[in-house]
Amino acid sequence: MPVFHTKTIESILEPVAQQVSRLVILHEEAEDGNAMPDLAHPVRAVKVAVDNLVRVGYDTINSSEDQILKQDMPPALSRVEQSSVLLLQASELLRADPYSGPARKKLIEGSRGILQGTSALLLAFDESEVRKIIRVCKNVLEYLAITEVVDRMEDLVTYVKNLSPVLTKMTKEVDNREKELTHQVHRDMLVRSLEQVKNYTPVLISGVKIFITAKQTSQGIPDAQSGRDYIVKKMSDEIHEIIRVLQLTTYDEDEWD
Amino acid sequence: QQILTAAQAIAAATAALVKSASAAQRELV
Repeated sequence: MPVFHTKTIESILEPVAQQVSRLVILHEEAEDGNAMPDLAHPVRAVKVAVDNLVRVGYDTINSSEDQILKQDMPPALSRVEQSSVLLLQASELLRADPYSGPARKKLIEGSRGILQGTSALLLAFDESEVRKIIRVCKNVLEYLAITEVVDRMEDLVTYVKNLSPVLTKMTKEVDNREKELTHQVHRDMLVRSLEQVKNYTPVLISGVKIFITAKQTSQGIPDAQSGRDYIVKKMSDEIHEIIRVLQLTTYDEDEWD
Repeated sequence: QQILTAAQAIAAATAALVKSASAAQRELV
């Protein structure tokens, strides 16, 4: 069962999560255990990586306009920083006493904290990336909302010219996101909704054309209008569904039964 | 993305550290 909801996060955290679980199990089974080796060197390597992550993290926060990201990232960075301090303390204690129980606890707590803090950080970053995709989806929704004002062929030309690039951008970004997800049910939902949006697009254009013709000839206007509105609603519903699924991070229990 | 590379580095360093610590314990289990 995948624990991480994107392939990128999974590839980064899965190996360290496995190592931490193994250490916890070994610690529980071995109690005081063997003498620990000198961990000063690997702890220093972690500290260097933590310092770099904190620097890059604050650069990301400062250059972002996403208020939620600005709010979510600092606690995750603090968690990682505090955890690296525990690792340093563990290393110092072990140097004095390779059998030190408190050192082992700090080692486990520190490595777990780094895993959890990095996970929270990646999740905050990922959610921010998802919000960018959602903004593109909302852009398409805004264009769909103004379909009703298109009542001349010249307007339709401009409308299609403006709608096409945002629709293409949305398709590309949702398509890329779908490929990033580890959860098959969510992937299938995105593929299905995106396919529906693609299928409805030419129907929408011809629906608007029919409405414009009806208006020019003053014949069948109500039917043409409801046909056009029906397609607009269908497309909007699918895009709302895409937005909903993009924000899901939990797993559908049924898939694992 | 810089943040992903930095997170990757921290994960790799932590995994290496924990692996060293586990290696010493494993002999006893």
